[in-house]
Amino acid sequence: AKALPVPPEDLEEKNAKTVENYLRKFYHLPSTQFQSARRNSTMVAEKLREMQRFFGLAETGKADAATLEMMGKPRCGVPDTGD
Amino acid sequence: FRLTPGSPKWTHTNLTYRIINYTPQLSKTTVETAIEKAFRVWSVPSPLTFTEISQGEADINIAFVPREHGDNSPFDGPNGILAHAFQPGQGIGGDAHFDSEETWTQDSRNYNLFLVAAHEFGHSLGLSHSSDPGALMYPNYAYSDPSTYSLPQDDINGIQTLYGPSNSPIQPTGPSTPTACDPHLRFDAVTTLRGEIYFFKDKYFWRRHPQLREVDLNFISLFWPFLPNGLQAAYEDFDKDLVFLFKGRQYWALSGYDIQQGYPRDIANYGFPSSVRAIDAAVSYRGKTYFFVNNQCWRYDNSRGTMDPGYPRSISRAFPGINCRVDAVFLQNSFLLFFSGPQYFAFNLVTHSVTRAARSNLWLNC
Repeated sequence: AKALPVPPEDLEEKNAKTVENYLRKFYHLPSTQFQSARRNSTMVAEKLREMQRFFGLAETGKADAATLEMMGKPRCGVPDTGD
Repeated sequence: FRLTPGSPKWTHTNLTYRIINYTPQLSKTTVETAIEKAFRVWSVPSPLTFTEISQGEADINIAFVPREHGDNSPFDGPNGILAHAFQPGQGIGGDAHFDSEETWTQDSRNYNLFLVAAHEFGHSLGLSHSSDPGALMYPNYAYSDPSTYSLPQDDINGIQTLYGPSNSPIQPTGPSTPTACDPHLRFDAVTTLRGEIYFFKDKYFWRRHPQLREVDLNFISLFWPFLPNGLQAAYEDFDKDLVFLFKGRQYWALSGYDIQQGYPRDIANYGFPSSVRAIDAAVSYRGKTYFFVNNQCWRYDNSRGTMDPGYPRSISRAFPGINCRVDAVFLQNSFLLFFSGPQYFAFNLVTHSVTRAARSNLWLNC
């Protein structure tokens, strides 16, 4: 079978990458280099809430299904906030 | 609407643009027409004018480029990021880039060049992204029929904040996005669809999940590009697992999200006389479909395929307590939920009486 189920851990990692990539492109999430994991997750949650507020989603600060669905939609490349 | 931080804008209103290259998927003429139409979206409500030049430095350069193309904002191949543009200014300022690996079309297939270009030119003129889901400057792509497209009010407000009103004596206005908690909200049509409830309004619909009770707003065109805006009635035929949608004398059939072939058809097929120009609301229940037109109710026998004798009759006679014109109606359990203006009435099919009345937008979690 071509469509092999994705193990949950990979899916979570894949989702995390999608979220960081999206927030970096459109919400100026700083690069995670030289930052502690703790600080990074705080920053990601903060930017996620900003993105969820913009799109009128529930401000969970988590990569929930509605947020991931929104991130998957085709869109303009200009950031949603800032310069 | 939002302005780009610092409110950069052009200091002159007679702007020039130049199409640097083309996409092989559309003819040159089609590209030029789409770009010209996209600029006209902004020139109509503002004092701006746009003139195409074929040589020299234009205010706004337009190019189709792939992946990394020298501006530190690489494209990503098909889907994902479709295009981007730069705020007003010299050099690259104002320029609009389109991902050459996208499929560019002039119809409802992804992605309509006119719609994406009109959005990007908003950035070229100094607008940022709007959080209004109906605005042209909303970041996500949403198809809308170009032949009937008019710039939404949110975007008109934005461009006029930057450049002032149009020079024409009559100021153009545009459609506003309905808000769920608007106390005056009236629905165009309501129907169930395999357990979900669809509330139609203008070119949008709210979709309510039966258990999660989450409500999300969508463009009709995003799901059914061929359906018109402003539907007037809708009902689900549970036996045939079909949803029927009405506007004027035309009706369409959906199986799930798929539009059925051979539609639209004329409501003469139900036995309506030519004097009936439109349907206000419809609901199907136990093999009968009830149609509401002005203050009358028609009843159609789904299996016989004809209208029942003794109809039409007044709505208040068929459904005591429903003494008003009906905007929309749907069936839930043993209740018919009638919507009229900002109110709904719950009609108990067992007691044959109205047992509850409340605000319509309670259904949208307001």
